[in-house]
Amino acid sequence: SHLSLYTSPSLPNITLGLPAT
Amino acid sequence: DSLSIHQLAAQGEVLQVAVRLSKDVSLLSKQDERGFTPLMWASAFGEKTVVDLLLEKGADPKIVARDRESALTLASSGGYVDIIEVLLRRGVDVNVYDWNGGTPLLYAVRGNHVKCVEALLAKGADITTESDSGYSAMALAVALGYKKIQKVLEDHILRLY
Repeated sequence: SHLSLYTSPSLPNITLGLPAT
Repeated sequence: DSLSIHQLAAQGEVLQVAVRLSKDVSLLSKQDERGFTPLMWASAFGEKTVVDLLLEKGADPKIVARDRESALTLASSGGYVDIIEVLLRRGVDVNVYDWNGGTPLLYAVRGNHVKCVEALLAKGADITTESDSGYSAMALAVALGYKKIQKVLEDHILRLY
């Protein structure tokens, strides 16, 4: 049977795309 | 049928997870190359039934991965409030932080997960913690324009003072 693999969990960059404070 | 315990946990294969554990209970705390346990994979993919089974069999929810990711932060980022609540009932640190300065609350805000923000605040999430880049939960909600989250945070602050 075809094994579908989930990609490893990852956490997003919380402030991606936001201006530096 | 050679999926790893981590893949089975992520894919919600609760029976196969149970079978693997019955043959080798040490798989409960098996960390992959980044330090992620089966509980973290199940939490990241919202597999509540598998989370319940792993905890019942004795998985340690307090283990953190190499960059200090935790089952709670992964569930918070994914917006899985039911998993957040079962982990908090197991006494995990609601304010666990990782090397990005991320906390469960900040990940829940980033994901615009209102119910998760409420559940974390109800269990004492620190609203003042800032990410490495200096964003508090409120500053993040405002910057992202998440009005509902902003309201939940404001109401919480009013209740505190």
